Amino acid sequence: STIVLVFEAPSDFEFTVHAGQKVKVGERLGDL
Amino acid sequence: LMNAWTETPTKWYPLPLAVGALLLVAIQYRKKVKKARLEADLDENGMEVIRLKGPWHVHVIGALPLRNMSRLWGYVNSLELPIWFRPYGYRFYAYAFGCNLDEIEPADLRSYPSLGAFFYRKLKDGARPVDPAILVSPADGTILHFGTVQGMQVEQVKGITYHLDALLGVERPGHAPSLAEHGRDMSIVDDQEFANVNGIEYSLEQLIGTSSSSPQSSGFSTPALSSHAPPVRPPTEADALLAHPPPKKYGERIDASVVEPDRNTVAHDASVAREMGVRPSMERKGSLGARNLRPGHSLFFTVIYLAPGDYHRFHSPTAWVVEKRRHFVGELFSVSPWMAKRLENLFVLNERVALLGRWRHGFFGMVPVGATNVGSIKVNFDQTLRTNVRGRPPPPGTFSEAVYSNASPILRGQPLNYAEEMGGFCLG
Repeated sequence: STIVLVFEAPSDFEFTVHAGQKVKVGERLGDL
Repeated sequence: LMNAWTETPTKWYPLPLAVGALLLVAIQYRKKVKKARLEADLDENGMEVIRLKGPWHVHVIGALPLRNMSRLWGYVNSLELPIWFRPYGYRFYAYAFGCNLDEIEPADLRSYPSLGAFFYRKLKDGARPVDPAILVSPADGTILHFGTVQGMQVEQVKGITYHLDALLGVERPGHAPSLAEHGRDMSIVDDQEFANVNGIEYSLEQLIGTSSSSPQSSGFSTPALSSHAPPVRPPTEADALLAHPPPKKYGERIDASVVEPDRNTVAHDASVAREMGVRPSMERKGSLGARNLRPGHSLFFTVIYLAPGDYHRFHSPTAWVVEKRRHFVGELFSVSPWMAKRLENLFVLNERVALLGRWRHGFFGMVPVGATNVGSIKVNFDQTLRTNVRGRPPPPGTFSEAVYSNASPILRGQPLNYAEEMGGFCLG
């Protein structure tokens, strides 16, 4: 299964992950 | 060969014009066919018609009865296993798919009656510390892809895109007002008849005016009646509608929560709104706030793939308010990275539940997408949602919608905090 997030954010929002990275609930995905 | 090449006389003569003309016609015709094929992909609203596109094996998989296979898989995994077998079976599954048995709750493997129950296991409290960032992962899994939405096109994987409207659905003009709107028409609730018709002993006016009890999770609670009896008038058609709502047609909005607030809830939600930094949404930006972004804002997306061995409940990725959900009954292709790289439109063909709302920075959407082995999607605050039900799926892009406006009148939606459990994926 898959979860797709689509969201509006200030343009300086940055993802702190990379494709292929394993993540767990609550881990940082991105920040301003 | 040399003689033939050197001695054969070259004879020049004009090509008949017809051949040139035929060539032009052929080129024109090919262009027209190509354009017609592109046009055919657009429906009357100019939206791209979602079709199965990809290499031949994708079409072979598309011909399989995926939904029936998924339901059979779910049925088999709902069968109760003998108690003595459960530890061995679940340990084998954990070994094969890399599950971490130390963090599950309850830890005793015999307490899971079936593989389906084990698949929908919970985690121990504290097993997932929450990062203070504004966006955290909603699930255990692998980041398949992420980036910025350019021109309403979302990238499935490098090079393959689909339209955001196809993923989230488009507001349709002239939508039938939902029961919730009828239900909130104060003129029909200040009426003893309405109360009787609905088997309750008070009207909403009395609830808001007198009671201090908190609402039950389903239906109405029955606080003490206020002293004055409201004027009685013959039941209207709206009372009858509320008493016996018509069967839901596909695509019609239903209200997933009929809990009416009382004063405490309203005050509590106002404080939650301040805490979450979410504006009480009086202005209805429509579900696709994605269209009218605030200046200096962009639209981002990220795709997280949950492998069979991952913990399959999903949590809230931030503090946000879910205003509505759109359930798209679709196919149940595998969503593995292998398939995502080959099957275009995978996430807009599959069964999915688009949860739409807003957070402190504007529009926010979260879309759990089902797959062959996990066709069922549960949302804790939406008991009316049923996924992967029997029957032919309607054309891609049609959805049934539920609004959560009654969950909280101040926030006009279901408020969720960081890492709050929202629901999950079940086998079959």
